[in-house]
Amino acid sequence: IDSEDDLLQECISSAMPKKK
Amino acid sequence: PTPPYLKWAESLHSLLDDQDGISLFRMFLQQEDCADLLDFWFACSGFRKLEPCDANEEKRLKLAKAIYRKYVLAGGGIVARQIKPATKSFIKDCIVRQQVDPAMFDQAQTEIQALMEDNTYPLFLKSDIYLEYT
Repeated sequence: IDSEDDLLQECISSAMPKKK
Repeated sequence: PTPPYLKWAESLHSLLDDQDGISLFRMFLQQEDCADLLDFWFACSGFRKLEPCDANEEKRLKLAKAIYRKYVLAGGGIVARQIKPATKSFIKDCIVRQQVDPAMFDQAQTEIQALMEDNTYPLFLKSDIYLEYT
């Protein structure tokens, strides 16, 4: 379950805008 | 130059295109107990960015299942309550048939986005959190 959460978190972060 | 917080009021996309805007919007949504809407929206965008190729097929399937289990599966979550039954069935079918298309969450994301545009985003612009920030 942990790794599934990590995967989700990584996915969410990958879609966030980068620091300007 | 226009301060970022004024740009946030132009459209939901302007808000979601700015890290500070996202943080503040998330604080507001947490207060309203619906931060999952935002996480789901970004999870859909992140999923779409994962290119289908042999090397990450397993990862994409695992991720699709994770998104499905956490947000779409009926468990009383806000996202699950807002997505149309037909959209949920479509996503479930993709997973059962192991056909994870980059666009498989697009319709669900559109539905959640419409909810944010019509509801939580206008409320955010009138909220104490936003007004105090400005």
